Amino acid sequence: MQIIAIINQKGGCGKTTTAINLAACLANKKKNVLLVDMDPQAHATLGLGLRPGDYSISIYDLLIGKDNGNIHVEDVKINVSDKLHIIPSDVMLSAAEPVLLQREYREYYLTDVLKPLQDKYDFIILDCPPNIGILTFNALVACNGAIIPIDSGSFSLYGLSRLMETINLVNVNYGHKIKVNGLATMYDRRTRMAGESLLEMRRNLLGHVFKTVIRLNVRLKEAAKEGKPITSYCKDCPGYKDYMDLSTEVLQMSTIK
Amino acid sequence: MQIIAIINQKGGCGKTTTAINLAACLANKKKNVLLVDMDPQAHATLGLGLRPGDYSISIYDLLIGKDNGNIHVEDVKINVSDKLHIIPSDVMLSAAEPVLLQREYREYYLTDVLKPLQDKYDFIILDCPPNIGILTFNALVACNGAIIPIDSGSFSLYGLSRLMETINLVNVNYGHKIKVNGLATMYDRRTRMAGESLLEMRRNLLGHVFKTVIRLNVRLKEAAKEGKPITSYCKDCPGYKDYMDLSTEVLQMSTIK
Ligand SMILES: Nc1ncnc2c1ncn2[C@@H]1O[C@H](COP(=O)(O)OP(=O)(O)OP(=O)(O)O)[C@@H](O)[C@H]1O
Ligand SMILES: Nc1ncnc2c1ncn2[C@@H]1O[C@H](COP(=O)(O)OP(=O)(O)OP(=O)(O)O)[C@@H](O)[C@H]1O
Ligand SMILES: [Mg+2]
Ligand SMILES: [Mg+2]
Repeated sequence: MQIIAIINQKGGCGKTTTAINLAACLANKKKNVLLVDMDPQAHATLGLGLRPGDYSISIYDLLIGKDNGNIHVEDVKINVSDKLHIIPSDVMLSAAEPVLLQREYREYYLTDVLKPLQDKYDFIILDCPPNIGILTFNALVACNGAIIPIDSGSFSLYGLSRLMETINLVNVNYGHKIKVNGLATMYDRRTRMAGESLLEMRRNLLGHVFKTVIRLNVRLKEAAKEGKPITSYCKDCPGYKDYMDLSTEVLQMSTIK
Repeated sequence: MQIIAIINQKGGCGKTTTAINLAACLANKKKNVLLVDMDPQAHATLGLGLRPGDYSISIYDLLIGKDNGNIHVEDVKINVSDKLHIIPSDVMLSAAEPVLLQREYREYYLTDVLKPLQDKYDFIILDCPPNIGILTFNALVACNGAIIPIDSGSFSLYGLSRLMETINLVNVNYGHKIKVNGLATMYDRRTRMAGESLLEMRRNLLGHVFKTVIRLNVRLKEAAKEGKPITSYCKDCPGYKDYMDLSTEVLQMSTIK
């Protein structure tokens, strides 16, 4: 099972758009995929058409209720399609942060929740909020791969070295070997900045950058508004092609064939 | 003195771009302006060309050191130009959050720091991080106006009602009357979604939306990369015209002429 965290503390660089559409494209290729929404703003949940009234328990209950063991992933997950399931988020999750910080082994909570799923899913995709707090840290400890979406603005590149430091810290302290790759998002090839920022990203990440580039494509925004992944909104657009290409690259790099 | 908080928990909707360029346009019109960077990622600081080595104390020291009274704004502020000053941020600020949470009257820390500046500045602009934590809450308690940048994606609109609830909470519990206005950012009039989202924003905010719309303009991204506000990067582009128009509207709505 491959667990991939989609992380970047920079806001608005395409984390949720990548989490939803990569998960949907992998499911399209007959992989069993679970999307976990770790953002209290629940945008991955909303982006798949779910509204707060559609579900009564969420990732919050799984994390906080972990110790008394009477809530399981089975009770919380929602089937978006046969192959694509989601563990929804909820604004309550922001109340979980101070609670988790008081607990021992707080960084292992998500790892413990996902452990029983080893043979049930091929991929678990974790959408993270725009900060490196306890929720993102849980995702880093639980994952074995990380994708860092980077838009072509300069602010996205500034935080990269700090993010890489945090990932190295997890690798050293938790005996992990998280495979990290950058992903160029919202790429508008009409602008000079896009090409420059791609070069800078490759340099900062020592070449660990996907060949696939996600182009700026309004269909991706429209799909999110309709509550659908791009695979069921529009198959004849750059957004669909780019995320399908990304899923091909992810499968090539993964041990799961 | 008008204190304006630039807030939206949605990441990447144009908070920092608005904070830097509105501050620079007001300074251009001979107002005395202080920009306060409340984001631990320090993007407003970086976007004005400052690097961590250029300063040794930041907003972190002002907030944490407030009680022993030996650090003043005078010692921390950096003059970007004659009329535009900035209180820089620093990654240490993320360590301030758990410290502030332990203190009594923690939500008043920024208010106390800014109080002595009453006659020194016409405008103080507060750039906030993409969450509603203790730093953004301090900004809300300190401000008398708030600007909510909203890009045309659907995710930006989802969090609006929760943000308005938080602002109302501050108004009721702290006896404030924060004037709130939405600002359409990254507006690409070639897309249908831009127009739709503008209508929805006006509906959600009961008409409290600036007439000025900030168009999508790569010059704004380029300026940030160069570490300059748009006023000193390019005066012949939509980004400059739109932020100058915004500053005109802000002056019209304000008591400061
Ligand atoms: N390739 C793209 N083309 C066009 N629009 C895009 C693309 N990728 C993302 N977007 C839009 O840009 C906005 C930001 O993307 P998204 O919300 O996925 O970023 P995020 O990193 O998850 O943000 P946050 O930091 O708030 O979690 C959204 O409105 C989304 O629809
Ligand atoms: N009107 C615009 N036209 C083109 N690019 C823009 C515009 N406004 C902002 N940008 C770019 O979009 C990206 C996001 O903007 P910005 O960083 O200001 O948002 P933010 O809300 O401050 O993000 P965060 O939530 O991370 O603090 C930046 O790369 C910025 O340069
Ligand atoms: Mg997101
Ligand atoms: Mg910002």
